[in-house]
Amino acid sequence: MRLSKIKLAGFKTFVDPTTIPFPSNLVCIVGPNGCGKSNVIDAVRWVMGESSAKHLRGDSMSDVIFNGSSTRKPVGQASIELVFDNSDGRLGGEYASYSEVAIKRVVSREGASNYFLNGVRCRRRDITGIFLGTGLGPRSYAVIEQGTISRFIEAKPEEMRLFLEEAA
Amino acid sequence: MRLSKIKLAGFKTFVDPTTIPFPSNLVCIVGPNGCGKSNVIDAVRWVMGESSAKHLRGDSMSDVIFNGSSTRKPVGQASIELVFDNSDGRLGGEYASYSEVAIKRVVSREGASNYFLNGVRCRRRDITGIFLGTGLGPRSYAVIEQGTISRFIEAKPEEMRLFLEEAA
Amino acid sequence: TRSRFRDTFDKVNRGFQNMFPRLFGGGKASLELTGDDLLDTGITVMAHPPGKRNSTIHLLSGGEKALTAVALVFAIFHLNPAPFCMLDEVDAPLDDANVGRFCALVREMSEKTQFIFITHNKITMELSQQLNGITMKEPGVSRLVAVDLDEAAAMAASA
Amino acid sequence: TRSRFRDTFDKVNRGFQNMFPRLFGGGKASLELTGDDLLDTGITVMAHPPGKRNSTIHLLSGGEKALTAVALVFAIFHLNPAPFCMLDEVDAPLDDANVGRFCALVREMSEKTQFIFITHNKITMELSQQLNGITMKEPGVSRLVAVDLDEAAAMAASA
Ligand SMILES: Nc1ncnc2c1ncn2[C@@H]1O[C@H](COP(=O)(O)OP(=O)(O)OP(=O)(O)O)[C@@H](O)[C@H]1O
Ligand SMILES: Nc1ncnc2c1ncn2[C@@H]1O[C@H](COP(=O)(O)OP(=O)(O)OP(=O)(O)O)[C@@H](O)[C@H]1O
Ligand SMILES: [Mg+2]
Ligand SMILES: [Mg+2]
Repeated sequence: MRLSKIKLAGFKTFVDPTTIPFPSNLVCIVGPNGCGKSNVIDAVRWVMGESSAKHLRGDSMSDVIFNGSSTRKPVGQASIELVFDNSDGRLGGEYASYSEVAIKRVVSREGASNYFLNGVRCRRRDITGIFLGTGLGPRSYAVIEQGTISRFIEAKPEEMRLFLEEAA
Repeated sequence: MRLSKIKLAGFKTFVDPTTIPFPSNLVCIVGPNGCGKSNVIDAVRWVMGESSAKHLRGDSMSDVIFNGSSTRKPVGQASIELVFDNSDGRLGGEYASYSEVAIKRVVSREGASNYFLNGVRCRRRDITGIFLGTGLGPRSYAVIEQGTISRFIEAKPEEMRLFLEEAA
Repeated sequence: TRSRFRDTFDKVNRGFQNMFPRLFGGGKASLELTGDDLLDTGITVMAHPPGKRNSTIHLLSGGEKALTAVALVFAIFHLNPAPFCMLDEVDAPLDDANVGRFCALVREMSEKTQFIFITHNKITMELSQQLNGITMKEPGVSRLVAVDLDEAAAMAASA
Repeated sequence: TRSRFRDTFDKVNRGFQNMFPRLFGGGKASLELTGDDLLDTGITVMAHPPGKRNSTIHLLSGGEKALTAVALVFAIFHLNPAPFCMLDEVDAPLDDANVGRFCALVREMSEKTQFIFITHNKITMELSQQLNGITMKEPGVSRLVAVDLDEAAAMAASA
């Protein structure tokens, strides 16, 4: 199972619909300061169920919706879709037979989020459920945010234990 | 007034007496990871009166004393001396007439620190007193430790106020 | 489930002891249990870069800490390999020699795990098989551009 | 005393409004008072990189935050110029264009203030008039070596 692309629209600085391809196992994202690279990481954690605005560098959950620039007006909703290549059937349970699995999250300024699995509406629980046991999730060790790598070894002994237990 | 050199001995990885010259207003310190660059910054803050082991990345104040390597035994004391060129007489009070001002701190494993001003023993108060009003000090805005620059703007409004008042 | 914890701990510890010297070009590291009861003991990290005897993790330099943490994260991938790994400028504090060893390890692990990484470092950019450039030709608006290595290096050079 | 605080705030704010666009190549920033009483009001930072309207400091990117903080610290130097300024890898999160503007400002300020800086970035190394190399030829022991620019770049490249 690998990530084949991410589709962003109205999310932070990605106001226009944008698809970022991940065609291989070694993909690099580059660009100047402030261009939107870390916003892609935030998008991945958000669609996997991140529910804390502070963890998305915002004050409220509507801070993920594009709130304007010097030439554009704010928009009313944000949507992110992760498309996985599941041809190895690694994503478990009832979805093992799907060769492509797409999870999507949409939010409008009023606040309620809608989740979709292969285009069909579902609950947040279904999304977090699908990743159970794969090591993925909104705060997983598999997604290292900017400036946080050293925290893994600075944790207190009890926290380090919890961290290992979650990863198992 | 400018810093003309720093003399280190027995301090962290600088076990052998070492003098680092600062002959101009643009001096760069380079070297591979772990070679001792940030230890020089710790040395400057320590001799200016830093009294918290945690702020020197240690567990106790004796962590500033060289505690051995694969080929060397630990030593019993650490000493740092900052030598200032004060030919412009900027360092105030009774020292204005000195063209060179040297402040030194020595500590042994038992823990008591001794401070020296131009070779004459003095108290910690005399060292912090000499820097009053110059903007320098163990936690001054003039010394930015590794990885801490962004904290200046992430501070809470009350902390930001305190920070500005101290700098004045 | 003491035995489950023990099993997890041993696996990650073995992975950590293996990854650390490969990233540092020597030295050794390990995980230690702080208590006797497997049900509530904590875990501490011991790390000795080559030639050093330092006692605590806090004395490590900025680059040494980042590299030790990468060794631990990669050890966890050994225990439970997630489908992808996203890294946001983890190479920023590293000198070129450590970046080189980091890239070599990522290249090897990419046979089993997909790596998606953000970097300003030209050595790390060369590791990639695909480069995605993001620009803001229109201020405040992100747009994807295809780039090659020279363009990517230039991008990191211009705002 | 109210008037002293007001005076300090105004001076630093003016310095900050001046430094920010020089470091970012445009945009604007300022300090704002959170309360009405000068004796206990707090201070917040507003920053708009070129083309952006973002509301809070927290939404800024890693590089934008570091550069905004540098603008604030340099503004304080305008208020009370300390004899020297020591910077430990503040350029690590910056792309090359921002490093260039940072170096230009440091060069200008070095007429009045002494700068001592640690960096792995070759562009920043070129700013210096004197390069001090630190090595550990003997593992665990720091030693000073004189280096020129090419050697310094090589040093950052080898452990
Ligand atoms: N909801 C939003 N609407 C518009 N712009 C936003 C929104 N949220 C964040 N931003 C902008 O996104 C930018 C930050 O982007 P990001 O953190 O992805 O940069 P980056 O490419 O990672 O840069 P760096 O190399 O400095 O880390 C900020 O300038 C911020 O103003
Ligand atoms: N008291 C001590 N005795 C011996 N070694 C020490 C002592 N205190 C710290 N060290 C060693 O100093 C090293 C850290 O040095 P320092 O932080 O100055 O590195 P650096 O050159 O800044 O590296 P980086 O580029 O990664 O930031 C650590 O490896 C640590 O073990
Ligand atoms: Mg970023
Ligand atoms: Mg350092």
